[in-house]
Amino acid sequence: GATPKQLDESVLGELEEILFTADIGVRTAANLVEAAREKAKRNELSSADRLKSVIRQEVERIVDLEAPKSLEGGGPPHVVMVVGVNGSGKTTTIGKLAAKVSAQGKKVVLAAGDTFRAAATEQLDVWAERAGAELVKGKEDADPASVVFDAIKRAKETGADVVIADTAGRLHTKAPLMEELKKVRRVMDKAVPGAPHEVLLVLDATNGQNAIQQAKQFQDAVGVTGIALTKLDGTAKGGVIIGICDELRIPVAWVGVGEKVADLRRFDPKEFVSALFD
Amino acid sequence: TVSKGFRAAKNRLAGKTEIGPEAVDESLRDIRVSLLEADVAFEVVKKFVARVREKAIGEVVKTTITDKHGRRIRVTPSDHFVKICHDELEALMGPVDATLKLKPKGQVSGVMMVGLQGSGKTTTAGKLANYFLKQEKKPLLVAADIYRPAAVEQLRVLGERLGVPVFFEPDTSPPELAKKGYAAAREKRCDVVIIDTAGRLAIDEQLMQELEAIKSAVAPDNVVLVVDAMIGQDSVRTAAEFDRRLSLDGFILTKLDGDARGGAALSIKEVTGKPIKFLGMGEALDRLEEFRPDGLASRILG
Ligand SMILES: Nc1nc2c(ncn2[C@@H]2O[C@H](COP(=O)(O)OP(=O)(O)OP(=O)(O)O)[C@@H](O)[C@H]2O)c(=O)[nH]1
Ligand SMILES: Nc1nc2c(ncn2[C@@H]2O[C@H](COP(=O)(O)OP(=O)(O)OP(=O)(O)O)[C@@H](O)[C@H]2O)c(=O)[nH]1
Ligand SMILES: [Mg+2]
Ligand SMILES: [Mg+2]
Repeated sequence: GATPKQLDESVLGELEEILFTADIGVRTAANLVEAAREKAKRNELSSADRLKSVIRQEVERIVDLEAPKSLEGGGPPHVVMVVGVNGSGKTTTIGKLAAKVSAQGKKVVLAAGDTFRAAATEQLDVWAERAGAELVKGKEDADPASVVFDAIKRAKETGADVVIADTAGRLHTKAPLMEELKKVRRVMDKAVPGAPHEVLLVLDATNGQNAIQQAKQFQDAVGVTGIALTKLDGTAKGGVIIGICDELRIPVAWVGVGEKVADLRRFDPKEFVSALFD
Repeated sequence: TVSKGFRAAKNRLAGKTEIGPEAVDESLRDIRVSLLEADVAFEVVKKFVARVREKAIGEVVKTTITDKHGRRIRVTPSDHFVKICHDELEALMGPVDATLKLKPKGQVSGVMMVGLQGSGKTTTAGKLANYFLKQEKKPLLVAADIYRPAAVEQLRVLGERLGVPVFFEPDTSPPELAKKGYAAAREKRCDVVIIDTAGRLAIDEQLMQELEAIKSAVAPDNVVLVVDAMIGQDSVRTAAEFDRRLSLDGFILTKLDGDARGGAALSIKEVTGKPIKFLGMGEALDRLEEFRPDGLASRILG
């Protein structure tokens, strides 16, 4: 019959396929397999199911980071900055978050901080209405920082509990755009010392390994407190966040599962692992 | 930036005067890492590595090759191996076919944009309108995304910037909008209709049927899948399903102005056989390039 070592190799091959097709990435997959091998050696496990279960536990351990409270704790107002690359789902996620705040009976102000893209403000306006939030916007091509400043000012005037600032999508490789984001952050701190209390990086679950670069660059530029992983209602598994949690220690706070206002849930490590392996 | 995988492969072979099968296999393991890190689909990486192995085992021991101009040149085994990888990747992504199918003069041609949420369809519709203007054509845009907040407004703003008409009517289904868009094009003597559709999941049965309905309503000459270059392993599932349901004419890969390696380019071509027509290289409406495989091949290999 097959020796334990032989069984390991074919099992590892099957596990590799699961891990890689979930966008887990070469280095993270190698780390996981290594950790599983260590445990396997100590406990003499070599069956396929046992190895798979060890890797599952390891993934769950990695992504189960202490997630800071979202949408509360700072100010008032508690200021949330939402950032990410183009098309990741920032504006839609803000609409969903605003609805959650309104549902708690709290008041939320949205800042139309994307003053660049065609109809960005109009899009956020629809979401503000759906979520029962007030929208503060500027003129076309206004300075994003000034719109955000005005929104925070308005929130303080009206006793709002939360401010959520939308920003234009930007590729992390564009230095002037990352500088613009840093400026928005500085202006938030001027408006409310300590703001932003929360910086959410919106990551598209269909992204591959580039998501890791995104997380690194946005973290370096403005400091990311949590990730909103969107489009998990599709066939993509979002495996890149395992490496992000492991290397950068940034927790996933929210998960987007659709295009409607209610399609946003808290990240659940067990659900994530089960969707990945089952 | 050179990825570890490809550089490791080159270093492994550097300085050798001949390369046996084991050295090739070791180098192929490095290439495999590089391609997976570049987001090439797992099954496509397997196929690619098998193909390169077949070529390399036979040829890499040679120290002179004939280049594409027919000249005999000396190469190191390492350079030759690298060349095989490069050539094989370029061959898999080609041939170059950046042309869209257009009807003869006087008739209305169509381009239908489809794809996942946020991939860049609306922006690319604007870029294509700009592209056609430069070719002295008269484009018309159809705003058939009736779901996303301010989607019609977004397309209207782009049309206005270009001086291109945008067709939309409230309370009208997307297939009906496409039909009426063609009628509007004929009325305005436009010769190419570009239909922007809502982003959707390939597994959304109802929305995929909507695309089939638009296609059967107006039979657009081109159905183009717009793909975000940052996409990971999902590229194969998505491309295969859109192709199966709509029989795509080609792809446009967007957001290549970032640092995504763009391995999806290889995956989608390999899995569907359909060509990449254009590359999106920025948010501005003039940032559209015709596809050439050589630049992308280097980027994917690292
Ligand atoms: N299926 C699905 N679609 C989503 C989800 N979140 C956002 N979307 C869709 O993704 C597309 C892009 O969303 P936006 O909110 O405009 O993304 P954005 O990051 O604000 O885009 P830019 O501002 O242009 O950078 C829209 O079609 C959304 O409906 C999600 O969780 N699931
Ligand atoms: N940097 C860069 N951004 C791009 C490119 N193409 C599109 N974008 C941006 O990507 C974001 C999404 O573009 P859209 O055109 O709204 O995408 P879409 O596919 O129509 O989105 P949905 O209709 O929601 O599915 C916007 O911020 C665009 O400006 C590109 O080639 N490079
Ligand atoms: Mg937005
Ligand atoms: Mg669109």
